[in-house]
Amino acid sequence: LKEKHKILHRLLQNSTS
Amino acid sequence: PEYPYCPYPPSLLHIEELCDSIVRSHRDTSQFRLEELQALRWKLFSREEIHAYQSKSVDEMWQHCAVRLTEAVQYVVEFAKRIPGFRGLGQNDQITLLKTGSMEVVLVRMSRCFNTENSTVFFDGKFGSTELFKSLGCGDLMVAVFDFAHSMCALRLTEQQMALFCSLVLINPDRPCLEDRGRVHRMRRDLEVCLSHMLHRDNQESLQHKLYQKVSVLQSLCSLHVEKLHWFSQRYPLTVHSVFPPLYKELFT
Repeated sequence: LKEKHKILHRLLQNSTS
Repeated sequence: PEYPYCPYPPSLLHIEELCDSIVRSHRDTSQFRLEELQALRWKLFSREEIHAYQSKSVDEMWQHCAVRLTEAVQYVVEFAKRIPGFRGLGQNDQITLLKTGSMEVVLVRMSRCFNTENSTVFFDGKFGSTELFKSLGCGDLMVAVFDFAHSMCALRLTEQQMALFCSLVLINPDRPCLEDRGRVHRMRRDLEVCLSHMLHRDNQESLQHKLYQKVSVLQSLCSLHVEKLHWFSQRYPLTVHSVFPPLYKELFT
């Protein structure tokens, strides 16, 4: 899933602002 | 935020902390504040502006709405990240819950942007009715989405109740392909206790059944959205491929 959802994965990795 | 493990049933203190945390997360990740929406309630699109939207080509309008929808989804992703325990889930399960639930939460949140007095929704800075979206070529989906917003508004949820309901929509152990369903189930169980506690406190226990009924409507609206996207992408494959937001494509195609 991570491979198919790179943008979502990146958003999830970002720390919350 | 850490998810404090505790025995079941959770203590009153744990329930109240969880409720507060969800409400704060909802407030901090709402795209629009209620007071802001209230102040703009009667700022309607002019005839000329409506005509301009209706004169857009099908693919132009789809692209425009895909961008707006993607913005709304990004706020939902932030909301999810702030639900206690969400970031403790495996990455696969975080993605699964958002892939299946983000659009549902966007639809629930949309009811905050809806004026039932004239059936208009806040879009691009003003309020407009279904006629604004005519050029999308999916009138049945738009009518269904507006009907849903109407029925959500009829429940007159407080912001706190709305926050809890959004978390319940997202933390759904019935989604396919979850790796640690047990963990999602435990989170969900505590959120359900929170909602019951809140509704009991507000003397509105009858809302619980009405809210759970909304879940199946949400799922059918999302299926209809994917169906319409499929129809559109067959007619305009290049538009979807080259100009749609990548996040939208990841989630819905």
